[in-house]
Amino acid sequence: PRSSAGPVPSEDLDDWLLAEKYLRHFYDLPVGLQGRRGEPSGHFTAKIKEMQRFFKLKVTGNLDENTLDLMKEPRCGVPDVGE
Amino acid sequence: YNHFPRDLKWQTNDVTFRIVNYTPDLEKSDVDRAIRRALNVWSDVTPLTFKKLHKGIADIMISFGSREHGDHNPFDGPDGLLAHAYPPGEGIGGDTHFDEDEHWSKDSSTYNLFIVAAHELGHALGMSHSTEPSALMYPVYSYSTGYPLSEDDVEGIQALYGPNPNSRKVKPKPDAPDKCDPMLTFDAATELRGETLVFKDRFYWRLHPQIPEPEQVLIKSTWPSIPNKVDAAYENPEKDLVIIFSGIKMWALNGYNLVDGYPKYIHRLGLPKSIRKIDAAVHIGDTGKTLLFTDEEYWSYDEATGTMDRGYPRSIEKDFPGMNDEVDAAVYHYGFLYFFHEHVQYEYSYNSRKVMRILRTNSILNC
Repeated sequence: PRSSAGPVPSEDLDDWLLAEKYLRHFYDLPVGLQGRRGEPSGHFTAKIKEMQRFFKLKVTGNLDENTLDLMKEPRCGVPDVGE
Repeated sequence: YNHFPRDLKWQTNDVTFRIVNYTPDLEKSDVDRAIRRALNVWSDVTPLTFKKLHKGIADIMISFGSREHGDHNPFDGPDGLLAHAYPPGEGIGGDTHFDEDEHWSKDSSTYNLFIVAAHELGHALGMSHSTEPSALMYPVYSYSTGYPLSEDDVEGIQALYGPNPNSRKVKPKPDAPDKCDPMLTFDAATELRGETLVFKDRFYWRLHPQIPEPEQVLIKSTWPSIPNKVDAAYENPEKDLVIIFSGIKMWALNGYNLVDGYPKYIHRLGLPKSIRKIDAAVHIGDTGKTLLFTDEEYWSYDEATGTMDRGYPRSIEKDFPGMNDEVDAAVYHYGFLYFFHEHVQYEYSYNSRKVMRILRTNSILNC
């Protein structure tokens, strides 16, 4: 298994940044560092769960394949929650 | 459905709109028509009326722009964010913006302007996003024909404005099928490169061996040119093709891409013209034969020679003892045929020629 201390492979990093941007735009994820794949912040995990609940995905809090697939779908720019 | 916080809505039923600029992707008249049709979708089911202004400030200002376009809420280039709109209110309230970096169309070829506009204008009237995949207010884009509002959308907008006092009853589109409905029946099922696809109404579930939870997807959001109703489907792994049957036509998929030259008529396989629909199809890798089920009979198609085997059709009941006499869908896994008929699934051993287990149809969907 890949050590979490090692450099994050670029595709993981891209996915991570995509997810952060998505959650910030649509789920009001607070600005600021949110940890990284393997060591996500509590906020990040909570927002992933909120998005998975909204889209009726399995609520794992992990950035799994189904969740990432959905984040890459073309969509409306209006947030899914809150103001 | 959801509304915006504080149930924001227009305080009058007579709302004004203005199309401030136009996309070069479409004729101006096509844009006018798409926007008018999109507004009609909502006025059909409420007392709302929409008056078009050609200058000055309207409640709903409609425009096309890319990247940062004046509201500090930038678009992101092609795909991704397609458009956005603001809830009812003064100033920017109700305004609706489309991303000019998308290609806008009036069919399924790229992003259909009418469908996106109907969604965005839902926001401009006070609707937020729905969690119902079949709802127009679902956040993810999907192409579909026919009346765009689902029951969920109609209930949501009427909770804000009430029904249209003199409307002919519109028939909302049906909601998404519930995978754990004990009475669930399948339209079709097939393998696709190690995944299993199960078709029902306008949707399919995508089952991945390592992911317990199936993903429900609109057929049109993956294959806009395939009909909303699939009768049968099978995979020929040797050719890396999936064949989809609907009515008397068939389409070929290579992965998630449509193969050129399709659709073709099913009679090209050697079926008589009297056959108007295939109920189920399954490829038996061990024999190279594809079985096609029609009513109480089935045919055997030899993939290598591209011809129908002689001596067919034969009776399903006679050749598959213990099975029902009709089949809705079928898949083949490691020597077992899985037949689905109504809400029952039969696990049939191809070698010992008998039914080994009888399960509920949706046990395959982790229910």
